[in-house]
Amino acid sequence: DEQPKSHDEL
Amino acid sequence: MNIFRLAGDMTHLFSVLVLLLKIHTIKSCAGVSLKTQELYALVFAARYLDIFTNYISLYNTVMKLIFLGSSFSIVWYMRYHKIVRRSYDKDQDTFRHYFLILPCLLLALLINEKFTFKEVMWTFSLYLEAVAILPQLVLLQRTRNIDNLTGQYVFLLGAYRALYILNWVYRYFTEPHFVHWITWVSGLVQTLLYADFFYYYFQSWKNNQKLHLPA
Repeated sequence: DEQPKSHDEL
Repeated sequence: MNIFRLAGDMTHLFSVLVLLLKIHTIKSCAGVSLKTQELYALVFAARYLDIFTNYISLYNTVMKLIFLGSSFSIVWYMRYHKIVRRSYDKDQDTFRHYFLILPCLLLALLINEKFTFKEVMWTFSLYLEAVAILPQLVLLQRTRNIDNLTGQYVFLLGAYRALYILNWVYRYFTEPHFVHWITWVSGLVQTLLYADFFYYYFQSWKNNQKLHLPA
């Protein structure tokens, strides 16, 4: 499942 | 990646390095709250569950490993290192941080972006991080002597989230439908908790005095 963009942050 | 987020990550990295340096070199954790450190270790454990399954970038993975490694080693030092643990002020570090964990978990189960295990744990880590500094701020109020390194540690920890807020504003205006209320609200609450600390920190810096918080 495509990881929502917001989880590209630490 | 934008300058605010990079500055935020570097400030956050610097805060944990300042703390590790203090504990490792002078073998003392005076004025540091073990409860806050344990909460942060839990925050990173809950947030970085997908560190090996969801590769984003080398930078992202390396930073996650650093944050996980540093937070757990700080907890290890304060709990088990025979010299460091002696300087831990457990009579003063009495904030019942377990009372923070459960409400954050319940809230994450109620308010989240997607009701999956990973997403709930990620949301839990956001809520927990927002309040993780409380035991440390309470301890600072109690211990009169706030040494420079501990003061700098708390300041940097607060500054990193403030920079992240600028990052969210920037991303909101530059990326279509980049909207994450949960992240924004918990990040704002987290930064506001530092407000009075920032005020006294700035006052002490301006008057070139030792930092002390009113009882």
